[in-house]
Amino acid sequence: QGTGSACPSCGGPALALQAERALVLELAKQQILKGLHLTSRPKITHPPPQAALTRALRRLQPGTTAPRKGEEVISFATITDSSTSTCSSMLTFHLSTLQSHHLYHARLWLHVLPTLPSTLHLKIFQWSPGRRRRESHALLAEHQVTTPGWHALILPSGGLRGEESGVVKLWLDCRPSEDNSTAATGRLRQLLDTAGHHRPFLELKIQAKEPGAGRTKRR
Amino acid sequence: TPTCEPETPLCCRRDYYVDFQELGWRDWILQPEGYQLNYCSGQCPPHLAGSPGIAASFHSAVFNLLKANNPWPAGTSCCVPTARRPLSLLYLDHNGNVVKTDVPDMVVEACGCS
Repeated sequence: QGTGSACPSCGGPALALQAERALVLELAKQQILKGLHLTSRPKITHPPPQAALTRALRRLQPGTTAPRKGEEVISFATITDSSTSTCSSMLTFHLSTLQSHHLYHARLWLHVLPTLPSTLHLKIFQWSPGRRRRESHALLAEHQVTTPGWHALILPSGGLRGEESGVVKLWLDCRPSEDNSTAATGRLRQLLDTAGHHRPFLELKIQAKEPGAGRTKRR
Repeated sequence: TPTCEPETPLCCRRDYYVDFQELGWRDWILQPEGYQLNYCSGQCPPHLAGSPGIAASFHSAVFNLLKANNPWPAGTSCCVPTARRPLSLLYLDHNGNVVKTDVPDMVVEACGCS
């Protein structure tokens, strides 16, 4: 309690500066967590590499404001099959918010190495666990890539589904065009760069679902 | 609304810049580096009740005088935010995803008497 000066609002004794500062910082924490609908601050165990972060942030359109209650999300892939830079691989993303939000824009960013023989045919499947073998892959999109470097492959926002587990798995099936000799096969393994700061990532735009939206659809 | 000076007893906006480094949150809040946690404080005597801020229009000034002549004000009037703006945040969520969102009504821009 400060001596002499009075609180301008309630007339009581003003807080000492340190006490006021501590109170304001605590208020700031509560206000931010409430604004982000979080109960506590996230524990960041594996932050993405700074270089990957910087590159990915360049993809978020600067200056575009997310629509009201909208969010833009960048999710980096973890590669679940053994090799780290094969062409066909399983990309795993941890996206727990996808279930509770409406997805209206989705792009998969891939970095193709300069060893690209000519045209690369890419099929992107969503792998859903727990279904009968033949239904475990749902084709999301097909793309052809003819140049190395970063590529933003559009995914149908209606096709990509959140999973109960919060884990989304995309199976990348890619084949070079027919005119490549088998010699390229050896190089096939160097087509996609999925390590380090060239990790593939998903760029999503989501919006909080209006309460009861699901019910109207069911009715 | 004026920002509060130490000797301003009347309703005003108190500016407070909070640096996320000071909260120990720079590891998960990527942008911005901090924000204005402004808040309203000060007294609202009866003749200021309902005024949007000290720079009231002529109408509300007259209206205030009328109220001031009424010896029994209806109720107490409080110094509250009258204008707020959103804060755009870029942060890492618990899965390590980068999220960009606009948190509505985060920054108090003006205060006035209720």
